[in-house]
Amino acid sequence: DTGTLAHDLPNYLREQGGEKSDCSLRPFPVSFAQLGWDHWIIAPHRYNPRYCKGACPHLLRYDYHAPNHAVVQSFVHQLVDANVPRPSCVPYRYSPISVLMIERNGGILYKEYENMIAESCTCR
Amino acid sequence: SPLHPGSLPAVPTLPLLQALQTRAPGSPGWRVGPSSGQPLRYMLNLYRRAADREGRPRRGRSLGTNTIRLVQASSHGGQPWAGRWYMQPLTYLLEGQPEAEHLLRATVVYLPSLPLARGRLLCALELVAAGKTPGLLLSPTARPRRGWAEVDVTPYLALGNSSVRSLALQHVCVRAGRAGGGHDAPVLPSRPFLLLYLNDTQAGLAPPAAEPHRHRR
Repeated sequence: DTGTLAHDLPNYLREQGGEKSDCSLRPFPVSFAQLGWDHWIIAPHRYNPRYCKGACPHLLRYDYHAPNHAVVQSFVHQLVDANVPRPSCVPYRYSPISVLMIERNGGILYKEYENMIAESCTCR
Repeated sequence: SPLHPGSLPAVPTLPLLQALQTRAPGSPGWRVGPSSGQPLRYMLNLYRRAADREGRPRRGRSLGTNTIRLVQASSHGGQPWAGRWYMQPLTYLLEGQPEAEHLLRATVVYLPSLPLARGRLLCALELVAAGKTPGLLLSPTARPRRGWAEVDVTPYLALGNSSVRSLALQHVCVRAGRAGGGHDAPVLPSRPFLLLYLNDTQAGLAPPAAEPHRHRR
């Protein structure tokens, strides 16, 4: 059956209405001014953590960096038991963010928070 | 814009907002009067060298640490001016540093020379004698022709395992140059500030696990 899957990929993409419905990175900008925190969070002015959303395709393309388990789970969903969900679209790589803020005692703090901005997505 | 202050949930869901909310104004212990002036400009320049507009640390421009804390001095004592001399005792309070932040380096940043209407004001820093540590004049690690100078005070803060609660310095300046006929307006040299270069071993956001570690039965 996997052979047939490979053959119907073009149809599958067309049927899904193009790229945007695929698992991909989406923006989610938050402005500290909106939160009323810009008088003590000095920089950055904006924080865009981004997020991943979309359907994981039947055939997980190589650039998704999906683990083998995700490939197996996709087949199980497609060929064995649809109750087993398809792999989920989640962040794959992150980058840190640096924040400059004023502390309660009047000091000024520069801090890097790890894994704060999603840089890419995977299916797993 | 997805969020409006008016529609903020009681507990923000974004991890960064949760962590930052614990530091927000109005939370207990917040003292009015955020920093301004030269310390703020210094840290803003430092930030712009290290991170882009989106807040992402610049590649290859790392500061070598993930946390830098600027501590302002509290001054005490009477009139700092005596003739041509300016002597200001300064104390930097170090209590309340989070345990996860480990000190890598500490420097005090000050202006060694300030232009006056007539002549210059030359400044230096002295370590105030405390306990077994004798007082001494601190020499800057680099001698810039203009602008800020840094003196390394790491040895006086990282005393073995005991945590030092405060650092006491003396900011000493002298008016150099031709003595003018008239009376120079009193100058207040900008106050030196302490920079703590720290390694935060919990640079994440989630507070330490509140539950004790449970062993598998």
